[in-house]
Amino acid sequence: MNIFRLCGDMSHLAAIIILLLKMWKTRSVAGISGKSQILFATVFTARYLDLFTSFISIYNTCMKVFFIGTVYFTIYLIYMKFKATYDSNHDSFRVEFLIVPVGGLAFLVNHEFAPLEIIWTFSIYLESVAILPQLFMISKTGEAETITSHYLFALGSYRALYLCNWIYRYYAEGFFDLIAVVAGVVQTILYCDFFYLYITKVMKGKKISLPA
Amino acid sequence: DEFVPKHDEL
Repeated sequence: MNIFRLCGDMSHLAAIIILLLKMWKTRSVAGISGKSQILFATVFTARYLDLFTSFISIYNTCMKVFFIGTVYFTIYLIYMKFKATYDSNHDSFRVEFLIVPVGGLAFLVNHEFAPLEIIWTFSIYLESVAILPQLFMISKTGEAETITSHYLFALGSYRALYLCNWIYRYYAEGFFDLIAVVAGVVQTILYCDFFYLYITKVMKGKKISLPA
Repeated sequence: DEFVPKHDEL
């Protein structure tokens, strides 16, 4: 463990907590893409299959349980508890256009042609594009609530911090995982446009409103 | 055979 990865995990944790607080306090899921949350649930389920087979640390296990638990709770809030506030008209990204290519790529490009490894690779590739339905929804509604912007900033920062973690681990431990790094770079690049809006607007107390 | 990194990250 290193400071970059710890900050990355804390940023990821913060994002999930911000999202849950937004939903619970406002009792509304307006502006939140249920499809992205379903993709994140798929990512965590696929990646944490080894939750019961390989023990790494108490921290690792607790975080995995927390991530899986909260993402399914988020889906429950969106599609059941606060269903009336879910904006399905604007959450119209065709996720099959993500899952099929990502699934195919996981079969073709992986570290080892073994079931668990391919599923892990699928989760890495899927995570890099899982935020697209959410960003697409914001571009369609033309705006994002400030709390949603904080959620996205924390979520985008987590993988950017992981890039720093991989640089550190390469020089400190000789650890290098090309698949995770390439997917992490793609994932972070997808947030760049949003990061720009966040820093130029939200940091100055304005709301994010895209030219619709 | 190629080293398969043990996935110790979240």
